[in-house]
Amino acid sequence: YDGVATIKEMGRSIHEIPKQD
Amino acid sequence: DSCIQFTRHASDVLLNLNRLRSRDILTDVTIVVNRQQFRAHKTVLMACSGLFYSIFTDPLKCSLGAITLDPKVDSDGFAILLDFMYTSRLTIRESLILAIMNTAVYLQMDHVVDTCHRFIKSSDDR
Repeated sequence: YDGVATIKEMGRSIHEIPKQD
Repeated sequence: DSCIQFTRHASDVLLNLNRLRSRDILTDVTIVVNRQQFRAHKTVLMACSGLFYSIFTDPLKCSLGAITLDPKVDSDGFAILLDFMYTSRLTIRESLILAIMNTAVYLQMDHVVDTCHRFIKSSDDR
């Protein structure tokens, strides 16, 4: 966004749903 | 003010949606293509395809549990495009490129059509 300092987070953002239970 | 941008959030969400699809969790429609059946999420289909957007924004069709595509649609081409919707990766096989492109035309996925055109042209140039 204009005028907003943006910090980049390169890591995972959310949990990972497993392939199977 | 500042904000933190999680750069891989979109791909993380897409990965989870694909996991939900592979486990048939909250999938809400079956797409029938030449007797083959594909389970999927309407929201993902309509986010990626103009045809599905038209179908699922139609009040008379949005609650359908199954959609049968034109029998001329190639099921292998559809499978590749469905995988693309959930992964952002388009598997290109020389033998299937025309089927993929024709299916993308049918599904109104214009950007994929353009990309297929460019791929075919670059193959011809080589």
